[in-house]
Amino acid sequence: KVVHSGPAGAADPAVRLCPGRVRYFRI
Amino acid sequence: APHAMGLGFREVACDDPDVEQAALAAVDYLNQHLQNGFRHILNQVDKVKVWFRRPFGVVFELELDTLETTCHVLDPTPLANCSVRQLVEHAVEGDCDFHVLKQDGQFTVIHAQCHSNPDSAEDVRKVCPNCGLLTSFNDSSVVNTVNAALNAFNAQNNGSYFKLVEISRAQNTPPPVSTFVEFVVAATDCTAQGATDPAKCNLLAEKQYGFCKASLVKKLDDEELSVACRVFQKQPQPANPAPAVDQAAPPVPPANPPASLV
Repeated sequence: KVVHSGPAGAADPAVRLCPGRVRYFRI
Repeated sequence: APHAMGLGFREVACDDPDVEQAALAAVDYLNQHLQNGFRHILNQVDKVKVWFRRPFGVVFELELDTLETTCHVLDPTPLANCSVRQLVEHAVEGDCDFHVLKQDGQFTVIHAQCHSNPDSAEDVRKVCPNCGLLTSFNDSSVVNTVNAALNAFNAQNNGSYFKLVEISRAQNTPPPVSTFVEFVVAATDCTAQGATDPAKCNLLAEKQYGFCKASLVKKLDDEELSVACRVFQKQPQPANPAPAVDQAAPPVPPANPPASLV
């Protein structure tokens, strides 16, 4: 029985390490 | 995080708690070593590399983005109570590179280099077409406003004569031009009423600074001066003044930490 998998196992989107969160605002 | 084996450093998330602690220690160091102007607050960790140090400890190589607050470096107000200079006030951001050593749970800054830039006039205009823009300290309207405000403050004051120490900030609004200034003064050994020749008045050995805000607003056929100063507690004489964070000269790198650390 052929199981049609979805698209080739989409890799977890790389966790974006940087830049970090903006605490106030960006100029 | 991918172990960047062979590169000698590890990449971690910029919002990692340890990175945040290192960044806060770095900004504290910056504020303790700024010689003039306003204190800064951490806005964003742009980049971080973690280098392993032999025999122990790690060095955080940080690129930080800071924002200027409204507290002058001489103002004893806790940083947490200082407001961030808003975009409509013509904000100023800092870009800093730090190396922070973490060892035995302690964070120590071993390299610091920062420079600051005001927001562009166009960006301020976008959020506020009629707000003041930062202007040069030797602009004639700035010099006139500071002198008039200092004279007015000393005239109202029946204690020491205060001298100008630093112009910290100056803005002009679009016509009718009004000028807003912030400057630092210090008490001298003259009395405010008796200072006939200010050049002969010397700052007190036990420094007493004040921070003033003043404006000279042009009216139809008149101009209105207002000035408000906060005088800080006297400062004990420093045993040896703290080294400045020299934003201009390249800091002395401690023997290229990444290489030696690797």
